[in-house]
Amino acid sequence: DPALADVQDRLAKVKRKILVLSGKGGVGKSTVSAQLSFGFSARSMDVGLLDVDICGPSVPRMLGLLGQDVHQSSEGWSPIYVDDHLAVMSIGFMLPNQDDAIIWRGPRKNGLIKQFLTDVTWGELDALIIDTPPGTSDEHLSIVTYLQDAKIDGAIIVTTPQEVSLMDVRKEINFCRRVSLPVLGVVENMSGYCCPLCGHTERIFSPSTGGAQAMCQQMDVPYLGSVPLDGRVAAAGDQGMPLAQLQPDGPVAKCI
Amino acid sequence: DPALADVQDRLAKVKRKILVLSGKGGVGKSTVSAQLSFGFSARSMDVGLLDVDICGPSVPRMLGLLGQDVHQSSEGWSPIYVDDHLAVMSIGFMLPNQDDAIIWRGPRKNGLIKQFLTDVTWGELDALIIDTPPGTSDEHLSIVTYLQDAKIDGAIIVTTPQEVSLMDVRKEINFCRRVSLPVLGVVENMSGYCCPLCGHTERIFSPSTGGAQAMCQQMDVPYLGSVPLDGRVAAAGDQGMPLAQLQPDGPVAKCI
Ligand SMILES: Nc1ncnc2c1ncn2[C@@H]1O[C@H](COP(=O)(O)OP(=O)(O)O)[C@@H](O)[C@H]1O
Ligand SMILES: Nc1ncnc2c1ncn2[C@@H]1O[C@H](COP(=O)(O)OP(=O)(O)O)[C@@H](O)[C@H]1O
Ligand SMILES: [Zn+2]
Repeated sequence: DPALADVQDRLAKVKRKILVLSGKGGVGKSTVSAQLSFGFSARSMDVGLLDVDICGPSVPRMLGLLGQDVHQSSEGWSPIYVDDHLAVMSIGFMLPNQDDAIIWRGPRKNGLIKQFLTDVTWGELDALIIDTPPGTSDEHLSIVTYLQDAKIDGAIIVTTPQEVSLMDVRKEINFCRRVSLPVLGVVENMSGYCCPLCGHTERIFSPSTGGAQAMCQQMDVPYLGSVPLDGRVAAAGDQGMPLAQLQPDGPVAKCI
Repeated sequence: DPALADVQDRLAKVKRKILVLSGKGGVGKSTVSAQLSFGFSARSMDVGLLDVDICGPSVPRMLGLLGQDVHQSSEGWSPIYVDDHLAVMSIGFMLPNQDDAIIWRGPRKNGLIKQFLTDVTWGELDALIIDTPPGTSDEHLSIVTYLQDAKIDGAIIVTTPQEVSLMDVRKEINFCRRVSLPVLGVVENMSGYCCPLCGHTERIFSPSTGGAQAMCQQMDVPYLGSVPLDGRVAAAGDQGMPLAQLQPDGPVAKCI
């Protein structure tokens, strides 16, 4: 497929390519992708964030970039910049109306993902973070296929503590193994909730089968740590802000 | 497509067909589907639950049916029974190993969904509830297409209160409009958390743009009510139990 070479050319100056996966929806993939990108940029690293969740693009809102348009030229598609160090691309920037459903089957989704990888002018980056939808289907196979020659450094996998989430995450880890994608590690999100009034901590999403840490040991993948369930994280997502700004010294900003 | 007539025949004795949709992952579609099914069955209604989340089938675990196999005969595929009134079908019953990733592109997923609708021997039902994955893609288009003649009564849409979820849900409501699928109403899940120690209620997933109720008014769809964020719901999911058993008189069991 000549596209593989095109992708390799286009990403030649991107030092690291990292996928953020889960298998389960709503566990915090976009949140981790967004906050990771803010974090890298705050440390003056040049980072790109690519959103391949075609039907449910949350990245524009989470990066505070609503209402932006993608500029297309002979060079290619310009990403949208949050600041000098953070460039973003998502189908969310290409919708005439934000409430319009994106009713596409696999082939059409694959076509756009290919263009994201061959046409976007990312330039020189320390890292390209790729946020994905839940599951192990068209989007995931396309990303892995088109980046075969450009090479993905690995995947960060996000889960919540309960078994209903872990069972999808085990499938995702096995997907990584099937396509020879290294698992950089697993982040457990929404681990415990600390009541702001009385300080009582409750594991609302209970680790009924040992949580992410036990799963990581069983599957022999690195455990990267946990992030508490905290209303400020959800607020940061809705407002499109870096967590560090909302609560610089809080446990959540430190985790991320 | 001759399959439409086959589906119509097969579902001739099913009084109501209800989709449970969202657009956003992890908001509680499977939880609402499972608990709704338990609720109907407890009232001696004959109900079927079909899981078309091919990559992330949570229904077998949430219904307490792990390790069951689908019996195939000349009649068709027998669903798995929880009790006399509740029949269930999911790809989760067809996996040699629960941890295996289901790495299928659209056409293969569509093929299985078609078989679920033409081959499963549901018999006489008061209601067939269909749990779906997030998004508006292959699975959704297939379900709506194959049930064109059999007719879907409508969709229940599940959301959480924050804008990041509502923006996907608005897309899903517009999807329903595009395919002429009536919206029966919207359930807001994980609405508020009540600390078990001091009773303080906190909206962890804050309704930064008014929550589901405001969205329902704007989009002119019925608001069905809210369910609190409660550890017992997550526990019921992991253990495969009806909420009413865990806490018969609690706010959550009443909501559902
Ligand atoms: N640790 C957390 N505490 C509170 N809310 C969170 C946390 N992590 C994520 N969220 C919120 O949960 C919702 C789902 O997260 P999201 O990143 O969209 O998940 P995914 O990308 O896996 O679907 C978002 O509204 C987000 O702001
Ligand atoms: N009201 C609630 N309170 C606490 N946990 C909940 C609630 N509703 C759902 N959950 C849990 O949240 C997780 C996601 O719910 P799920 O039904 O799997 O969502 P979806 O089907 O939309 O992906 C599950 O572990 C479930 O048990
Ligand atoms: Zn408290």
